[in-house]
Amino acid sequence: GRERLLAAFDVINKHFGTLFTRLFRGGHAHLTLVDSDDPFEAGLEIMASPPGKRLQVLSLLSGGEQALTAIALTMAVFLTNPAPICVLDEVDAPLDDQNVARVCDLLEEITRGSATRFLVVTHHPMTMARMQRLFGVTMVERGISQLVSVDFKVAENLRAVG
Amino acid sequence: GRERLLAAFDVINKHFGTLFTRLFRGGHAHLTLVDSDDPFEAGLEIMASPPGKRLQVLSLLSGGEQALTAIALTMAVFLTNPAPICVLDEVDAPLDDQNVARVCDLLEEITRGSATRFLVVTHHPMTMARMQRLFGVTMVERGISQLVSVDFKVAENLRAVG
Amino acid sequence: MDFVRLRLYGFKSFVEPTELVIEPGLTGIVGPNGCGKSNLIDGLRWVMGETSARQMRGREMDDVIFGGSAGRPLRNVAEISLSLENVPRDAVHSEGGEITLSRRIERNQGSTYSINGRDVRARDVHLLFADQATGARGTTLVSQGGIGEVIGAKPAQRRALLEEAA
Amino acid sequence: MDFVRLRLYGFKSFVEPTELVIEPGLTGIVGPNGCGKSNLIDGLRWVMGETSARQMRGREMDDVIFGGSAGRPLRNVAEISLSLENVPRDAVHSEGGEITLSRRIERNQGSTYSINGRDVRARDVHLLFADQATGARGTTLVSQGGIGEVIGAKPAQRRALLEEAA
Ligand SMILES: Nc1ncnc2c1ncn2[C@@H]1O[C@H](COP(=O)(O)OP(=O)(O)OP(=O)(O)O)[C@@H](O)[C@H]1O
Ligand SMILES: Nc1ncnc2c1ncn2[C@@H]1O[C@H](COP(=O)(O)OP(=O)(O)OP(=O)(O)O)[C@@H](O)[C@H]1O
Ligand SMILES: [Mg+2]
Ligand SMILES: [Mg+2]
Repeated sequence: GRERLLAAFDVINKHFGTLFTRLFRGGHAHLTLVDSDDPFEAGLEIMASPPGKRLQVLSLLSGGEQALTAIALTMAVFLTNPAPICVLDEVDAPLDDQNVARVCDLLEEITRGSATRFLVVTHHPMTMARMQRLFGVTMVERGISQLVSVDFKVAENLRAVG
Repeated sequence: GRERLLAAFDVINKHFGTLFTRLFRGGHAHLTLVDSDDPFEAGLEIMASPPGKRLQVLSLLSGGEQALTAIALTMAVFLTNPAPICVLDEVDAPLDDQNVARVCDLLEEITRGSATRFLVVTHHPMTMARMQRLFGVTMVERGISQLVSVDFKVAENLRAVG
Repeated sequence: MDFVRLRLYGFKSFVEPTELVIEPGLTGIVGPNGCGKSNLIDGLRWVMGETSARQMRGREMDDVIFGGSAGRPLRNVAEISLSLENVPRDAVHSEGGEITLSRRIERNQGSTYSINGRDVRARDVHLLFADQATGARGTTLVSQGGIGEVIGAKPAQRRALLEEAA
Repeated sequence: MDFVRLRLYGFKSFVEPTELVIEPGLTGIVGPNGCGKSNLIDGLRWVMGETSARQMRGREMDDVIFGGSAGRPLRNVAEISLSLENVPRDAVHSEGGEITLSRRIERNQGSTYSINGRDVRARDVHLLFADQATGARGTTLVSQGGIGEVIGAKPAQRRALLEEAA
């Protein structure tokens, strides 16, 4: 029990640090166990410091920096113990274009090496363009959802006319 | 005291219903006073139903629909008692392009008729293009913010290179 | 274990039978505000055993059943099924490594689960996914607006992350 | 009352003196993630009398003072001033309808307000804005992620909306 948990902590922590530095192109981040010496009782604290900035309270990070940090952590958990499916519902909403591109780079790399399935809900044209396939959800009849498989050009219009 | 509050309620409610129907191009919404007959004690409930959908619990509305409903309410309060300044920090983040355009139409109309000042923080190119002037915040030196006035073309680049 | 197909019928705004084929790699889901993208994700979480109506963004679990629209009456039944392949040999009622997990809810009657047509308990469903580092509350199922939650949470609330990865 | 200019010095990431001219109509604020856009908005709320460090996204109010960067040491003082025109005649220390409201904080010493160079109390600042349907917690100052709050709030929590508009 305890050894397994501590071993998992070490692996997640390593992945988290690496992914954070990759997404932020610098800086550093790590996890610490707090509030108890017993891994079964302890809580998980996140320390994150973007490049060129001092280490500080997480709440002072910007909306986009917090989202990017959380994406690094979520993917660290995934890499530690790969789940059969991963769903990301508009995680790119607070991100600027540069960070959207970096997240897509990461997702492409993670899926290249595994059979894992990712469902990515997005409004962002850059994210759409990086998907291997696209499904559109429309409400041709008001209040009734319909699922259609679309190619990229159609999706662009789907976004535009609503 | 009570009359003023009830009168304000009527005005906000009317504005809210009108703005909701405008932003959603249909449907209807209204406010009700709940939990007490005394306007000083009562709470404010929001009833909203997008076009073609049944009236239901607010929490079942989508992320974008909730944001649009909240924008209608915020602007209803503003129209009832115009504040000297209005700040909107990335309220367009959950919206699709069609709704971004509708919100910008509304903001343009509200500012056309008054001397009110609006500060609109955004990452969305459509919203940027509808502003009368743009300020860019950059961190040329890491960790140090600098404010520069930009024209639209420069802002596009600012978004892109981060 | 591979997730290969999700079928919805009468669930939220998916009143018509709808099938989402899930293939390896990156599948994008797009569409205007309020069209049903997050409802689809709710459907996946629901069939995987979600017990909280709040997580389904409703007040009570019956809120997941199609509640009607301007043009159609409400329904009283919703059903979702999830097809899985390469499931572990010892998984309950698995046939040749393939499973179709279904959940059906009837208004005012609660919901029932079945695997390959045979009734199972909610516990069986939870166990099926627990061994695969996933489940209705899995860390890698990030709902809309949920990405920032891990940042705002208290250290004790983040423990689940660790346990899932172990 | 018109808001015409905001000046920051030593506040959060704005360690250098910075001036934002505020003109009528729509002014957009753009820039990459983490560059300081929301800090600017926090600055406006802070000079208008915000008392909660949490609303400033910190743990204590000293967190609004520049905390240093890789290349620069931390500061111990932060100051923001807001220039207002066409203020009501009876507003405190107003000269010809113009006011410059300032707030200054020193590490471990708390903060002080002044209007046109003369010390005033926090109460005076709150009164100045209360008559103008605005203030540090005004409904029309929507912080990042704050637009959905009014939807998720309980009916009693939405009362402030009504009182502000009255
Ligand atoms: N039980 C139900 N019956 C019918 N319609 C429902 C039911 N539950 C939710 N809905 C409808 O589903 C819509 C919300 O869908 P959903 O949250 O999936 O949108 P979305 O595509 O994610 O949009 P966004 O881009 O704004 O996040 C609401 O408009 C609501 O009316
Ligand atoms: N007291 C302080 N001293 C120095 N830097 C600070 C201080 N407080 C916050 N910061 C820095 O400000 C940055 C956040 O800025 P802000 O929230 O304004 O970004 P933003 O432009 O709104 O970004 P986004 O587009 O992601 O919302 C953080 O990276 C943080 O390091
Ligand atoms: Mg959604
Ligand atoms: Mg921000």
